Amino acid sequence: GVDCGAGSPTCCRQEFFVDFKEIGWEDWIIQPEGYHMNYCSGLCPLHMAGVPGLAASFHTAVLNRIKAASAAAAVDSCCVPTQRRPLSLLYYDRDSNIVKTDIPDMIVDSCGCT
Amino acid sequence: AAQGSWCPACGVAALAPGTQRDALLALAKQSILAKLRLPARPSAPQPPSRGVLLSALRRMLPGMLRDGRGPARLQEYETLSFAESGSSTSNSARLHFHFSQEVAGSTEILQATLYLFWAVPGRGAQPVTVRLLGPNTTVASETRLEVHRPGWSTLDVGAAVRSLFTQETPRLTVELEVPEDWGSPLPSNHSDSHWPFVVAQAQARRPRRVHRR
Repeated sequence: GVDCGAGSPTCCRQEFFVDFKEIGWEDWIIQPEGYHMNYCSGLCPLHMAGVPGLAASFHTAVLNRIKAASAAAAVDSCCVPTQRRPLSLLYYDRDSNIVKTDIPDMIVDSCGCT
Repeated sequence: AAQGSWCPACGVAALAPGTQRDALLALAKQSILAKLRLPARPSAPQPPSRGVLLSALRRMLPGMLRDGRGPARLQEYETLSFAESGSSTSNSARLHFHFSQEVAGSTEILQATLYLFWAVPGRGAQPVTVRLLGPNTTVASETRLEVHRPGWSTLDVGAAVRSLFTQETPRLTVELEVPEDWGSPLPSNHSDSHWPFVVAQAQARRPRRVHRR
């Protein structure tokens, strides 16, 4: 996957960090100090469809064949996460219990074109 | 996403920088609260004292409430709940442990352990009684222990907590009774590092399988 640079138009991972102190959540979220809510943005022109995105998936292979045979039949390709990992949270619930949980697929590590 | 955009993130790119940041912060809050099944952020918590917390962390199973346990297939919750003292007599005391409905409503309990410290005065084996009380304070279970020296003991309360999780406001009530000459079975205040606590491990309920016809 590609990390977004200045003004890169094609599909990339845009880093975005949410500081819990900035949004006033540092009193009930013990750890971590913030959340990397990275997201995918940018264009997926036809020649990038399936790169590196879900190229491994059967559907993408089929779509590529359709595109090759007839550009008119092509469908839009979207910039989506290709690798994600959990967000591990330690927080106080409303009874002041200390709760730890790992929320799956919350942090985007890389993006690609479908 | 902005109306009509064909990509989930395309709308964000079209916003002005300031609005974009506000939108993303709002999305982050919404996303975390939704995943924790919380209607809103919990109001100002009452953190336990440092001594109480360190003592509890030291007693737990190694690795609990710690990072790096690796992603599990189903979202897991580990909850550390400190006792809230209830009614008491000269040699008995009731404790309440509250669990959040958000976690209770959508998870199944894997295990739950009650940690109790006995400050045994004198020598020799001394009998103590631990009762788990049902919602209408009837005795759901009674355990008699022989305590030989000051120290911690644990009690499996998994079944009791599991039965709680079907209630609107899950609350575990425990009654401790010790020999008359001990005095109260509880430390004198909440910030004592021997304050009782429960550690529960829960897992998100498996999504019910939808059978294709």
